[in-house]
Amino acid sequence: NVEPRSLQVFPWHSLVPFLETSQSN
Amino acid sequence: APLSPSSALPSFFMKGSIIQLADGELKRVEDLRTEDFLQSAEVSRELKIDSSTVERIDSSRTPDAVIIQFSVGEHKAQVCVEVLVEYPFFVFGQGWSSCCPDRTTQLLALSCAKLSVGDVCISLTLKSLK
Repeated sequence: NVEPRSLQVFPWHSLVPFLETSQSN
Repeated sequence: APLSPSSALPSFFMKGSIIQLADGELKRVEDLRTEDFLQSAEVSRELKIDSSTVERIDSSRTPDAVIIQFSVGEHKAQVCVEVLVEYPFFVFGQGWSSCCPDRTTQLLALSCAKLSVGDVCISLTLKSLK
């Protein structure tokens, strides 16, 4: 028997770096 | 100062990981396309996509790490990050790329291109930064 495993879901924004530039207009 | 690399890559880069886009659609990490990030950022109230061009890739004192200098956004702000050589970035129109694609594939099973100077990566910034 194979026990069902809970599926982990990750948000899209985890995958790309957050490069804060502290740039203001 | 560059950000310090973590000792291990996040598990969501592993091939087969399920990623939820902003509209709720689920995709595997290896199936993501540039449009998925752009469309998700459009829906987001807080985040927007920036273009970050790789300016330099230098070796690091930290083993198996590199220091990548990006030119970020329309103001070309210079940002350095220190990451493991296998850390994948998403290049516009190309997909996942890392400084050592063989190692990325070995560790994560994620197919990668070679990240090079001049590549334009997807990065995030806050929409409220005006």
